[in-house]
Amino acid sequence: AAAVDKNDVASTTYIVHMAKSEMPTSFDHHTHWYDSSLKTVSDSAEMMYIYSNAIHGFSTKLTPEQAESLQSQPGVLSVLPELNNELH
Amino acid sequence: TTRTPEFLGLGQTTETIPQSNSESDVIIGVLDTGVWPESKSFDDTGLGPVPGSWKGACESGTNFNSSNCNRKLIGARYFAKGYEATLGPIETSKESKSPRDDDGHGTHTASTAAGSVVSDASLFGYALGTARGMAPRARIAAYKVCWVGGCFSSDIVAAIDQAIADNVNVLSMSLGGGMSDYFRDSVAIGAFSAMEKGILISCSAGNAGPSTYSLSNSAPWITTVGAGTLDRDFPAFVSLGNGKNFSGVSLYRGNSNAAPTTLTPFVYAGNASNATSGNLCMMGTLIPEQVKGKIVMCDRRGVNARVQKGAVVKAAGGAGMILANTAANGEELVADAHLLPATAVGQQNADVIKSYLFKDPNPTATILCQHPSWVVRGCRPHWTGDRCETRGVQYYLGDVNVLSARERASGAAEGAHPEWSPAAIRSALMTTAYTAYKNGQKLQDVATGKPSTPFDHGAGHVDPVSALNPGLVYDLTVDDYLNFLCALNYSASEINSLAKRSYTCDKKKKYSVRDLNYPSFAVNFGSRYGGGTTSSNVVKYTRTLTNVGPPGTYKASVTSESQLVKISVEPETLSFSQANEKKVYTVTLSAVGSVPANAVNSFGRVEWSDGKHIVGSPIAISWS
Repeated sequence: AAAVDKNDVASTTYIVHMAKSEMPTSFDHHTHWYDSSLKTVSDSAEMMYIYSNAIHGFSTKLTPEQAESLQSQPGVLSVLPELNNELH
Repeated sequence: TTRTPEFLGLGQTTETIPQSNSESDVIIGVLDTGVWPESKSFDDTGLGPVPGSWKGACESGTNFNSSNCNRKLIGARYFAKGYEATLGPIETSKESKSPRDDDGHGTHTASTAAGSVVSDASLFGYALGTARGMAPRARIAAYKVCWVGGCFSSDIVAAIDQAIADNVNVLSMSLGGGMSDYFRDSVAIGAFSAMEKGILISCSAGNAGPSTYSLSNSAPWITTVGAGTLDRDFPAFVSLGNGKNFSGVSLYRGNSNAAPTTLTPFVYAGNASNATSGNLCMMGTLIPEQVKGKIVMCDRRGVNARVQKGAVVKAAGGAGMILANTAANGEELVADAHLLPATAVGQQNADVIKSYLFKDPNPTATILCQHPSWVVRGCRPHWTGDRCETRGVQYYLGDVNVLSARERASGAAEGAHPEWSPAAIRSALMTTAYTAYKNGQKLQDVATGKPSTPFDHGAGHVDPVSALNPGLVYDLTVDDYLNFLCALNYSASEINSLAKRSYTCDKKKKYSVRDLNYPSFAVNFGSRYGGGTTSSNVVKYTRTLTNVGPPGTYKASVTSESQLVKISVEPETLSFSQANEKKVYTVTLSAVGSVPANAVNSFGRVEWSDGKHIVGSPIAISWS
């Protein structure tokens, strides 16, 4: 539990862009593939949003190390940290 | 908004543009702070059933349920997972975890875009008239993505994702982050997908000027719209003890007896505070004993809301406030609905007033607020953004946000021309925009008072009526944008992130950003024509015009303020015999002679005209 808490404190939200066309045929649905990719770097991380129209991918909370590791997974195009925009 | 439609030539009650049922089929999705559904601007009287294409929903939450939507406000959703993941659970005692707008910005943007007609609207009696959005028959769908702590990109992408699924026709966003590569920019990425679906994406330009390179949301598939000013002023004068008078602007309409009518002791906030930034009139920084009964001069420069600065002066016992622009804002005046007698003055006047303030041992001043007047010079009354606002204001004075005008035009254009692409609509808005007033004077840069340039006003001020019938348009397809990304040397992975597809740039093909069929031209010549953006002293642009009007012959004309660059168009005449016919032309910019070391930006213009239509494009020339 302490390890989870420590990770949680150190984690940031990332938007993960996936190359949907590279989804292995062994997956029935892209959400399963996204989840499987995420689980390779974190057992506890969950997908916050799954995006289908604006981008292909999902958002999740990760530590910087996990994000870096996810970036190297097959089919992962980019792992971009959350940005806070402002009203104009 | 009691003035803006007329300013834009749309009329108040009799539309220049016939109201068609197709306009009421246009759905504008607004990503912002949510919506206050009880506003009269969302009255659905006279509107028919919700368009059959609509797939959205009206979500329930804190103080909001599905019955808050109607045939005007047809959708309302909220997105807070990203916000809560970073800042923790939303405190529902402070903000509504629902589409409800606790802030006002979202209601303001939605109603200026497409609010219904509301008679007898005013702000404390100012600007009494009929308020309306620019597309009063369009439908509104609110997507709340901004909260007290900001607007997080994961929530923004989620909202765009949902808005696309909901089938909006226009996406409007008055928010943004800093400048970054398009493949890192969530708004640009989401907008690309929306553009592919034929959705017009309109984003604010940021209004962070007058500093250079302060533009937001500049991806070419976005219609980037800056806020301008119109011809309504709200004068409020400052008189100093030395007899000098200065003009400013204000919307103060409180107790008229509260305004000091005689010369009153005057103090600079920075000298009535122990705080290092006391001049900004931040909360709790003024010393009441040194402020009580006096008019206080505060520096603007942002940090806290302008109206809040007045509230701080009032809380400290001040009798009035003069809000001084600094270099950050120049001469741009914003009339605010202050809580005490107050006026805003430009930097030049502020400097003179400060000089008096610092030199005179017993400085005094008065503030005289007057009623609105029509003048050439503009001001920009706006949503106050002040959380201490308790006056129950329902209608703020017309936000002269061209974005709203674009939505009006795009709403009408989409109704009149449903076959037009987002690029064609944007082209129509840009090429029919004007850069000089009817009296011949050029648009002014509000920061300096001098004639503005395309780096300030872009294509110009929108003319929605002309935009409906532009004659010719510069159209763009998704492939054109993909080639543009290749020209930016984006990697396959970066393009895939942005465009959701594997797209391989042809290594044998020479891509150039100048090939994008965009309705403007920009060239940077390297010094001595060696380095810099182009290594040549001759630069060519090829453009394709599509006829969306009747058959006609268009002639080209070129104007340029620079003798250092020769501009030519080939061919000089284009004849169109049928609708949707395309013709190609080339613009050649040739540097002439040697470039002075101190060469500055220069501007020109290409116009095509058949005698009825004018299809104009700005040219910007720079030297590095």
